[in-house]
Amino acid sequence: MNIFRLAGDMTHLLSILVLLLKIYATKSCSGVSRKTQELYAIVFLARYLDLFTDFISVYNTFMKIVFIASSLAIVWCIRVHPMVKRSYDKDLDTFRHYLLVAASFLLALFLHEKFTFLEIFWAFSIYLEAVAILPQLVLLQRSGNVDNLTGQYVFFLGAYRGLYILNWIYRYLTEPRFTRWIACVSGVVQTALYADFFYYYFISWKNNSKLKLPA
Amino acid sequence: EIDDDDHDEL
Repeated sequence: MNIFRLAGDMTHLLSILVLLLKIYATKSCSGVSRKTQELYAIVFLARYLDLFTDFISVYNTFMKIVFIASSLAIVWCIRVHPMVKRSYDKDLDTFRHYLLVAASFLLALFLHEKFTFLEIFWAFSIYLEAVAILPQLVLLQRSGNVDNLTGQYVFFLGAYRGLYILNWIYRYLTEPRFTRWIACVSGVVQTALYADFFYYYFISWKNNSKLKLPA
Repeated sequence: EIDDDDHDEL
């Protein structure tokens, strides 16, 4: 474990806490893409299939359980909780996210570290996470003004994988046999998808103005 | 000992 990866995991956890706070405090999920939340639930379920078989550390197991439980809880809130469900922007959240699932799984069948059930689902989860934010970014562009907590949620979610890139650089420089091309390339693509969001987020922070993504 | 293909990252 290095400081970049720990900072990345804490930023990821923070993004989830900010989203939970937004939904709990405002009893609303306006501006939040249910489809992105569903994709993230699939990402965690596919990536942590080894939750009970491979013990890495207490921290690792604890965080996996937190990520799985929180992503399922958020999807449940948006789908089932009567007050939250009412505020879901159904007609704005129209990205065909099942195509992202199909494409990621197809890619994982061809590009993986080992042709085993766990490794294919792990690669699938890496590819899917790289594109999981797309429905959310499209929703933000369509819904015009973005409330602070939703903007902070997306910012921290994008920043966490950026910190992981620093972690991979650090591990590549300090560990002799460290090569994680699948995670690294996907992580760069994932962070690059946030580029324009980061730009507008920075502008809104600098001008102390409302975050607005151009349509 | 974590061998290489163990995904030790989240």
